[in-house]
Amino acid sequence: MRVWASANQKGGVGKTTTVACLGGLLAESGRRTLLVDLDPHGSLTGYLGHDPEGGEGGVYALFQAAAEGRVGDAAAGVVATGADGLWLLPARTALATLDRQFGTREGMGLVIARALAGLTARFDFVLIDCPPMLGLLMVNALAACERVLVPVQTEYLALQGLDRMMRTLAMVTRARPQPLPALIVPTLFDRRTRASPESLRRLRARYPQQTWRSVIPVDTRFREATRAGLPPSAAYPQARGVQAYRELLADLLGPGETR
Amino acid sequence: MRVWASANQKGGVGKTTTVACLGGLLAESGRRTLLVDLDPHGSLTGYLGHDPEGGEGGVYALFQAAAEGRVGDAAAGVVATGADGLWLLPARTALATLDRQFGTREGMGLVIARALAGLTARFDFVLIDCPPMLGLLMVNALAACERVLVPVQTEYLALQGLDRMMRTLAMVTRARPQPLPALIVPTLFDRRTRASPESLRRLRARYPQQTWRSVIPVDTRFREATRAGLPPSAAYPQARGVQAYRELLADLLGPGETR
Ligand SMILES: Nc1ncnc2c1ncn2[C@@H]1O[C@H](COP(=O)(O)OP(=O)(O)OP(=O)(O)O)[C@@H](O)[C@H]1O
Ligand SMILES: Nc1ncnc2c1ncn2[C@@H]1O[C@H](COP(=O)(O)OP(=O)(O)OP(=O)(O)O)[C@@H](O)[C@H]1O
Ligand SMILES: [Mg+2]
Ligand SMILES: [Mg+2]
Repeated sequence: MRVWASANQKGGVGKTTTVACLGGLLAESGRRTLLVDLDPHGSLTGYLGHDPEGGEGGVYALFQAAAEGRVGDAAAGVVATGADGLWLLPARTALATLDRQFGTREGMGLVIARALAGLTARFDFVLIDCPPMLGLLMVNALAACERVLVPVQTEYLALQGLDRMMRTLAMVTRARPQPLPALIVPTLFDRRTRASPESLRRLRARYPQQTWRSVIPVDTRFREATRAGLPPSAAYPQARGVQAYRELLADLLGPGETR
Repeated sequence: MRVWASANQKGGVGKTTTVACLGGLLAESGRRTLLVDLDPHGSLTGYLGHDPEGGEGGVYALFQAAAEGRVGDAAAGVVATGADGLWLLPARTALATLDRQFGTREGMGLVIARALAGLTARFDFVLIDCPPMLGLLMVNALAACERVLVPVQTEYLALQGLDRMMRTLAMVTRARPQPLPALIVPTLFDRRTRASPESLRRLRARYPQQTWRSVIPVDTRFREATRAGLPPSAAYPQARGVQAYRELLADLLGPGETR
């Protein structure tokens, strides 16, 4: 089972879109795929037709169990989505209180990693969506994954915050047994502006080894797809943006794995 | 002195852009204007040429003072920006630790309100930028302001999260002596998509009394303006997006105040 996270402290850069799109493509290629929503705002949960305010279970229950000294049952919280082979561990708005309740308590950084360990027989891939804030939830995602995708909007302000994000990753990586590879994914690339090509140049100059070789273009289909409640590739298979995510997935899977 | 906040738990909807643009327009019209950056990510601070990782002072020092039972000296933390009449109380990345440290402690929700009370002779307007997370920082902003602007991207997913934001506002409002008027500002309106006009219709139907009568259009000049480190109105005075914010400001000031 492979676990990837999509993280960036900057808001609105395409973290959720990246998880929804890659998740949809993985499921279409026959891989059993689980999406985990760690954002208290629950964008991914709402996108896939579930209510982040609703009932018990989901990710929050795992933290409640951990606070009582137990490992929660992740499988019990998994729900179906509208797409075959694609499942969801939904967020709850109550996740917003976690930092206040457990922020300084030992061992709360491994709740998600431990819960996912119980699912290795059931899923081939897990993609984790993060909130736009450095806190307990992002730390859990970074501790649970083997690779982190960092969507970065191709504009000037985004580059300033990225340095901090990359330093945060380096800090968290030091505490792990094995290094955590990070791939910067330039998103919302808009060739009509000066900002996009220029900030992409700066990005490649600053992080030559860690920036994806291509970009995800601005594509209005992504906004339309959220209406259908389906992953972008199911709603608009031929869209330019979806095609770019196919290329990204091919690069991430590497030459050995079949498409 | 009038205090407005720009808040929404959803990321990337134009909270910072709204504060930078309205702040620039207020300063140009001769009003002494202070921008307060409560986002640990420090987008506004970085935009206006200051480093959110740098030294002491700024907003964080106010919380440290409060933790020691004192009211901090906000004036000491105020820095200049590149625009005349526009000042900044910068963010620090250390703000990300506040919820963990002080989240459950009494009285930490009024730190900003108390600090701003000491600045009424110096400024005519204060605009507060919020992080995309419901926590101590947003609570402080809502307790300190007399009006809250809620930028909402005109797309489907944004509407789902908005209901929660509006319920949060209603909850916080109950604890205040006087009601907190909220104005929903439709942003990133893109007439080329189906999503924008349709979600705007839904927005107006759901919140007829609280949605601004017009919209802020998608305008690539906003991204370009961040490169110049100047408020959008100083970098691109004739831009469509800036013109829309002029209209918003005129409506917010009301017929009595001069433009
Ligand atoms: N390549 C793209 N082209 C056009 N629109 C996009 C693209 N990627 C994402 N979007 C749109 O931009 C908005 C922000 O994307 P998304 O919600 O995925 O960002 P996020 O980083 O997850 O935000 P948050 O910080 O709130 O979690 C959404 O409306 C989405 O539909
Ligand atoms: N009307 C607009 N047209 C085009 N681009 C815009 C518009 N408003 C904002 N943007 C761009 O969208 C991005 C997100 O805007 P901004 O950073 O202001 O959002 P935010 O809500 O403050 O994000 P965060 O949740 O990270 O604080 C920025 O790159 C900004 O330049
Ligand atoms: Mg998201
Ligand atoms: Mg912002």
